[in-house]
Amino acid sequence: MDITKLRLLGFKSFVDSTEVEILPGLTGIVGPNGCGKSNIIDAFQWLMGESRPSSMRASGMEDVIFAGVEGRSPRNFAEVTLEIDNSEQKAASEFNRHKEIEITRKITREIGSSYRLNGKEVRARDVQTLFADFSSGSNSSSLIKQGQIAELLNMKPKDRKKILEEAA
Amino acid sequence: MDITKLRLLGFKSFVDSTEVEILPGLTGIVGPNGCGKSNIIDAFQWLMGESRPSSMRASGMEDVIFAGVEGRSPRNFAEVTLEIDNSEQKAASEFNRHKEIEITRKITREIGSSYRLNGKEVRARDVQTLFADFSSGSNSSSLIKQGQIAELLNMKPKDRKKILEEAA
Amino acid sequence: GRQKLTEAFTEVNRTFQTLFTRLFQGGKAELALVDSTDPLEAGLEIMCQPPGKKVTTISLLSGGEQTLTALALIFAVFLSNPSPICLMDEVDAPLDDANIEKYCDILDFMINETNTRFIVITHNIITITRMDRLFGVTMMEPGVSQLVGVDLTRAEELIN
Amino acid sequence: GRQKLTEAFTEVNRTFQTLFTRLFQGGKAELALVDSTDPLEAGLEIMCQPPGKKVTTISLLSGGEQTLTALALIFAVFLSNPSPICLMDEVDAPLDDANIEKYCDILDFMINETNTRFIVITHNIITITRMDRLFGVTMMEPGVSQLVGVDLTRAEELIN
Ligand SMILES: Nc1ncnc2c1ncn2[C@@H]1O[C@H](COP(=O)(O)OP(=O)(O)OP(=O)(O)O)[C@@H](O)[C@H]1O
Ligand SMILES: Nc1ncnc2c1ncn2[C@@H]1O[C@H](COP(=O)(O)OP(=O)(O)OP(=O)(O)O)[C@@H](O)[C@H]1O
Ligand SMILES: [Mg+2]
Ligand SMILES: [Mg+2]
Repeated sequence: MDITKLRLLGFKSFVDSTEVEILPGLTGIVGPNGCGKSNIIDAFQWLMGESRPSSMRASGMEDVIFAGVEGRSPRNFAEVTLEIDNSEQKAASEFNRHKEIEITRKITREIGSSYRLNGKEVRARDVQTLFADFSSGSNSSSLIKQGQIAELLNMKPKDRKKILEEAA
Repeated sequence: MDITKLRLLGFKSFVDSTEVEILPGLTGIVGPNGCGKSNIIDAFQWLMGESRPSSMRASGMEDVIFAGVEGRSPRNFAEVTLEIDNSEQKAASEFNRHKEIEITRKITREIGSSYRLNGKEVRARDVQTLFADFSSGSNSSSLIKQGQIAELLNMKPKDRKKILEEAA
Repeated sequence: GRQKLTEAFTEVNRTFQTLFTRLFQGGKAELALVDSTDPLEAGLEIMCQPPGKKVTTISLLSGGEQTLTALALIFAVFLSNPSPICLMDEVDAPLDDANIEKYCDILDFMINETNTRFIVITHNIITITRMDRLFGVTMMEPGVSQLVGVDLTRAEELIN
Repeated sequence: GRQKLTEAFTEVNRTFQTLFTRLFQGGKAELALVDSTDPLEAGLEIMCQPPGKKVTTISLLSGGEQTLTALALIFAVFLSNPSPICLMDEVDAPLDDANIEKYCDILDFMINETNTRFIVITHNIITITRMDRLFGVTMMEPGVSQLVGVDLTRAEELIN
């Protein structure tokens, strides 16, 4: 599986549709404080099935929907889409028949979240199975959020061991 | 009161006698990772009466004594001295007769810590009175250790209020 | 206790608001006592509004915005009772270049307001050029720290 | 569960030791299960010896040394089961210039070992020049984020 594109619409500060192309190798993201860099990481984690508002730096999950600023009205929904190239057919079994996989998570105010895989509605659990290898939980080795290393260093040995569970 | 000099001997990685001259304005300290910059801050905090090994990044207080490396044998004691210019006589009352104040804290393996003020032995409580305005505790606004801001940001509102107590 | 804490809160809150607006060059912020009507039991919340954004609590800001806000609070407490010395260990690490300059502007402001002498540990080249003098710490002998003077003009060479 | 955890521990420990020595260009380190003989109950301790120094636990190292050691551990776990993407948000903030280069060397090593695509958020000019491509995020309109392409040669101009 290769991840090829991330698309945000109405997610946090990305009110307009934004495409992040993901190519092999190292892609750097730069910009001033508060411009929205960490919001891109939040979008990945949210799409992969994150259900705790606290790890989205939010008090309720609807806080990920664009809240409005001077000159721009608040949005009613937020949507994040990930495009995956599965031509080598390495995805988990029930998804392997697709050469291209497009996963979308959408949250609408007062209605809640829904997931779509290539246009068809699926459950949160199905998406979490697809991403089982990605492990995007808070102790994940493939998603290191801002300040997470300092947290790991301050952990007691018993809590620190949780990081090994991903490898087990 | 003006702080004019800090001297370390056998304190952590500063095995040889080292003088840090402190002049008015901004004094920068630079150097590679692990070279000993934060150890200078620890020396200040220790001299002002710190009694918890954990805030010295140590498991026991004797860990502040130079532990030895290849080619240098461990030391038996550590000593930190602070020179204060009190010519404007603004120190707390019982110390005000001195124009120059020299405070030394020394720790010797298996014997413990002792304090000296201008050569005469004093108690830890006396030193803490002299530095009452400096407040060098863990929530102090005049001593911001590495990683402390991240800790303050992760605190619950009830704990965060402790920072106000210094001002009260 | 209660009277003193309320007075301290009011004074620190006033200074905090001034420093926040100076650091962010606009916007506004304020401290709030929450979770109890009794100041001794209450917690301290920090409400912030960077320029052009909505009001939120400090936890919804970005990493750099949080650091700048925390510095405004710490310095507000410091200014309520300035001590002769202030030591800071790599507090500028999360800041971008523009905010590093603002952090140094506030240090200059504090130097003018008080007689305090500052010791600033940093890896940031912009902060280095704003210092009055520099010390380098090295380990020529592994495990043994030595202090050396660093010529400020050499630091200038580092960045040009 | 016990068998799996012990196997994972042994594999991660081996990779961790290799990465630590590569990052520190010498020295040695190892993981240890402490506080209980039962792996399911035990805690994870990290023993480290940077080159030229004595062995200590990770908590006695400096800020930058701790970050480098934590990265060796995180990447060791990652390599035990590499995922198609890896995202890092300003993990290089506490590192000095020499260690930034070593961090980037390890990223290059991981690119060669796996098919993983990396997204690296940074403020550090050295890390920027080691990227294959760059995106900038700006808020031309206050509060509204926009993604723009950044020409890598322009980044080179930034530092020369
Ligand atoms: N639901 C939302 N609607 C609108 N804006 C939001 C929303 N949630 C967060 N934001 C904005 O996003 C900003 C934070 O962005 P982010 O944390 O990504 O910054 P950053 O680029 O990572 O900065 P730093 O370099 O300081 O870490 C906040 O200042 C906030 O204004
Ligand atoms: N008692 C001791 N005896 C000898 N060396 C010690 C002692 N205590 C600490 N050290 C050494 O001091 C080093 C840490 O120094 P310090 O934390 O001051 O580094 P630093 O310059 O702040 O680095 P960074 O930029 O990474 O924060 C450790 O690597 C350790 O080897
Ligand atoms: Mg960020
Ligand atoms: Mg340090």
